[in-house]
Amino acid sequence: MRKISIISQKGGVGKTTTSMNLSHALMLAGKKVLMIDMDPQSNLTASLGLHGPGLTGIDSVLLDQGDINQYIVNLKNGLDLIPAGDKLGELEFVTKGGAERGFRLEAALRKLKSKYDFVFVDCPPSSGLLGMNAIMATCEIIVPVSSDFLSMQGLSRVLGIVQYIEEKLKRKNKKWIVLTRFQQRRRLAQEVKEKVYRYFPRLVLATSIRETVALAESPSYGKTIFEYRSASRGAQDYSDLAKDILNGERA
Amino acid sequence: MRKISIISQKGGVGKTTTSMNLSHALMLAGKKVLMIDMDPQSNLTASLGLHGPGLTGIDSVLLDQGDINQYIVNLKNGLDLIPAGDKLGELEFVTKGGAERGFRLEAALRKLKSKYDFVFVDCPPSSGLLGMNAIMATCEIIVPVSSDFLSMQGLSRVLGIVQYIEEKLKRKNKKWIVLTRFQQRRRLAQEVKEKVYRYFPRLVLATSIRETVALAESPSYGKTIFEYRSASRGAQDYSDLAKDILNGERA
Ligand SMILES: Nc1ncnc2c1ncn2[C@@H]1O[C@H](COP(=O)(O)OP(=O)(O)OP(=O)(O)O)[C@@H](O)[C@H]1O
Ligand SMILES: Nc1ncnc2c1ncn2[C@@H]1O[C@H](COP(=O)(O)OP(=O)(O)OP(=O)(O)O)[C@@H](O)[C@H]1O
Ligand SMILES: [Mg+2]
Ligand SMILES: [Mg+2]
Repeated sequence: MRKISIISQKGGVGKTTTSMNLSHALMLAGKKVLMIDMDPQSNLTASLGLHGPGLTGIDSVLLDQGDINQYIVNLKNGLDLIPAGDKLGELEFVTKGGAERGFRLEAALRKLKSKYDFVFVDCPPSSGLLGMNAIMATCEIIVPVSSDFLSMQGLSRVLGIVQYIEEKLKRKNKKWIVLTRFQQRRRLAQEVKEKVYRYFPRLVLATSIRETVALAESPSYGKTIFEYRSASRGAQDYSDLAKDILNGERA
Repeated sequence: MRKISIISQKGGVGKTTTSMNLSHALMLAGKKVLMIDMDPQSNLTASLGLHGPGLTGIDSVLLDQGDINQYIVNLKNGLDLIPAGDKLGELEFVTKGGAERGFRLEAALRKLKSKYDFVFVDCPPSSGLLGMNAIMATCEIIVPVSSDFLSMQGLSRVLGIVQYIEEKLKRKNKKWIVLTRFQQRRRLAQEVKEKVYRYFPRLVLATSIRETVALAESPSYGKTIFEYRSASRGAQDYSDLAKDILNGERA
């Protein structure tokens, strides 16, 4: 079971877009995939069409020791989701419990009954306890980098944090970088791509996800790109990215 | 002195881009402006060309009761900045102090010696103590909404939070919405614009900021759009937005 966090401290770089579409692409490639929404904003949950007050999910697991298996929502054959839940934001303010608070998701994942090939954890754009739980619970991280200066800054920062955690806890996470919202004709996008390839050659995944309006539209229908427009370039890019992940494919 | 927070829980909607460029536009219109970087990611600080470890700023004011006047960096005649500082992220984890922790920025602003026409507070994409301090310290908020589904969701959420605070503390903040990263030809952008105008007619500012690559490029040079490309559409849009703010101009 490959457990992967989608992490970046920069906002709006495509963490949620990648979580939902890469997961569905892997399911279409025959894999059994679980997505977990670790963002109190519930963007992943809403993007997949689940709304409404009183929604519960990973918040009950992390705050009230709920059984993780009770909160799995089956979306399709081979694609499941654990929603964020309305109370997830409270985890950041839990003061009792010391270091254990950072390992609650890891403990919960060990109790999963179903055999998944992939577990993806969509993270919020911040570095508190939620992101910490995701890093501790997974063995791989994907950092989406959108093609601009501040996103590049965020990349160095998050890799630094992960490295610090790895040294402190003597553990190694596999790291991947994916270029997102890529606009071929923008010089800035080409400059960022070239810099990322130069500084992190062994981490960059071969496929860049191009900026295409269908990827921005599909969440408003509660659909992934494959449900919304399966012949689009966005669907093609995420299918190719899934192959990269399956092959451990670097650029 | 108009004190304005730039707030949204959605990442990457243009809070920082708006903070730096609207501030500079107002200074060019003859106003004396102070920007405060309340994001531990220091994006505003870096976008204006200030880098380097050991940078101190509003973190020292909020965590160590530093004198706010000591941390003002004068960028131009009429345009000042208080950097975030490396330790700003620690504020979210301060547990001693109860409700007072949410009012530290407000207390600090009262000690400002210089007479500013505008104070802008750039906020992180989250709703913890940093955002709380910004809301308490300012009398107006601007919520940038980029032209997509998740950004619209974030808008309702943040307006709900601000309303809740207003009821609890019996105070009224003036609220403004600005459409950002607007792409005329995208149907989704037109749909979001039309929805925002319909649901919040008295809050939307007349000028939408168009998506233009120069706005994404200028931070990599440590420059605002006016320093980088003063004849660009991005500069025009932020100049027009400054006029809207000066006139209390709604759409
Ligand atoms: N390749 C793309 N083409 C077009 N639009 C995109 C693409 N990737 C993401 N978007 C849009 O950009 C916005 C930000 O993307 P997304 O919400 O996935 O980023 P995020 O990193 O999860 O943001 P946050 O930090 O708020 O969690 C969304 O409206 C999304 O639909
Ligand atoms: N109108 C625009 N045209 C082109 N690019 C833009 C525009 N507005 C913002 N951008 C770019 O989009 C990215 C996100 O913008 P910005 O960092 O200002 O958003 P933010 O809301 O402050 O993000 P965060 O939530 O991470 O603080 C940046 O790289 C910025 O340069
Ligand atoms: Mg997200
Ligand atoms: Mg910002």
